Amino acid sequence: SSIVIVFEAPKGQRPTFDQGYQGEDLKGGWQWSIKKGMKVKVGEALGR
Amino acid sequence: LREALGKTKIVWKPIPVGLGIGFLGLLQLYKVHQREKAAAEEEDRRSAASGYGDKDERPRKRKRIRPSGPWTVQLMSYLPLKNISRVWGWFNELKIPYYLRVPGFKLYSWIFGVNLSEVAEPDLHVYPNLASFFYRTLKPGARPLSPDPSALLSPADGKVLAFGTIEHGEVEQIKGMTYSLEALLGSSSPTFDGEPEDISASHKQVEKNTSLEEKIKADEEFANINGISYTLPRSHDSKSGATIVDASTKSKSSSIAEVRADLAIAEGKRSWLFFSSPKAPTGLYYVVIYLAPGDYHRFHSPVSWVVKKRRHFAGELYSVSPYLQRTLPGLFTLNERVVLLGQWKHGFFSFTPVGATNVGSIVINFDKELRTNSLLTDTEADRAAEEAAARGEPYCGYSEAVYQQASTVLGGHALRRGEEMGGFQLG
Repeated sequence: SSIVIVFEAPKGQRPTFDQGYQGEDLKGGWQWSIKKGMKVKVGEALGR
Repeated sequence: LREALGKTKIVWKPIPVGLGIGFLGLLQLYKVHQREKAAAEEEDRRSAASGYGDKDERPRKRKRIRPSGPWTVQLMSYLPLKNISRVWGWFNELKIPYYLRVPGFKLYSWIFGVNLSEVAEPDLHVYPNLASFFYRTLKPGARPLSPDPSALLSPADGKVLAFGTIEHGEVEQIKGMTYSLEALLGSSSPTFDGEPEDISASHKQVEKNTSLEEKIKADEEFANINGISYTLPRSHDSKSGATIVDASTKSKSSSIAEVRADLAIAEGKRSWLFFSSPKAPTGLYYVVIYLAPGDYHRFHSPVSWVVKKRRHFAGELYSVSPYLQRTLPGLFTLNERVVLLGQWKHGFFSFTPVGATNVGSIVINFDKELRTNSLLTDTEADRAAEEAAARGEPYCGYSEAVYQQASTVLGGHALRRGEEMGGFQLG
């Protein structure tokens, strides 16, 4: 059996030049904390 | 002859277990066949009564899914997977002799890596069969929840097969093999509103430009005025064809409070309406978790959210093992599955348990009307396909129910993060 979760989450925003943008990735967006093939247990964080 | 009969020694031997199991299996297949035959006859009578007198004039039944793929997959598509699954389920519900339970479950645990120290019931004799052991509960505190309130929690024990973003409405199954979101969840999933058709225009208008608290208040007033649409245990939404059901178990007050608080926090950051906040652009993300036979087979809510709709795709019951996921494109869109659609603080949220041959039954705790891997739902799906064909429309492939509760003003069934939602049962 398998479980598929599909959800909407913030993409994050690129800081503007006024805010000191220095070419880094999107800030404040969805971030995964897993890897493919990783074993997980109920209650562990998959992302935030 | 008399001499032979008198002098021949009679030796009693036990019937081999395999032969016994084979016989019982055949008996069960025969019973299933008889039931299907009876259901088909009933269907014939019903069709004849509805004006399709001649069998040849009737629209054809739902076609069996025949996927493309290597010969192993082709071969599998000709197996009666649902019947096998039902026989397997029946077999696993047979009582195991008392003294064989502990060694049997220990052997199973050793083969499939079950950690017996965390099983809630220490005495394995309590489980009368493999089906009940498979659907075991765990000791309280065995699965602590991540303290991060913004985290998406793992709903089950298992292995992460895939995760990522959904681009152009397509989900990647395994590298290079994709399937569309619409095929997985059904059409128009991101734009549903989960409300019955008879909601007045003024109510909709209230919903558009108000805060969450005002919306809840408006919902309460609306529920008082139009109580029937919220309190009827079962009715039909003629617009979408969805069945409106009362969630069998009412949301816990703590769940409602937590979901409300969660949505209220989000309310300050984004609009209640979907895809409408200019401040926080959102994307669609997905994650697939595979549960191995030895894993704990109940699933829990990954976040605090409100389930508004349920879609049941009768589908087939192919195995969902990693091998088949590599070789059978769009496997999840072929299999029987229950799609739960709803909303969380960031917007759209869906949770889809996908059945397999050995774990055909999907249980949703708050939906007692749901029947999966059942002859009845198959017949209903066939009937729906026939009706769609009679109207000259394509069959959407699923039956839909909208959750409504008299006490819940969130417009669905509220689930707290970590709350048990249901599980997979054998067969």
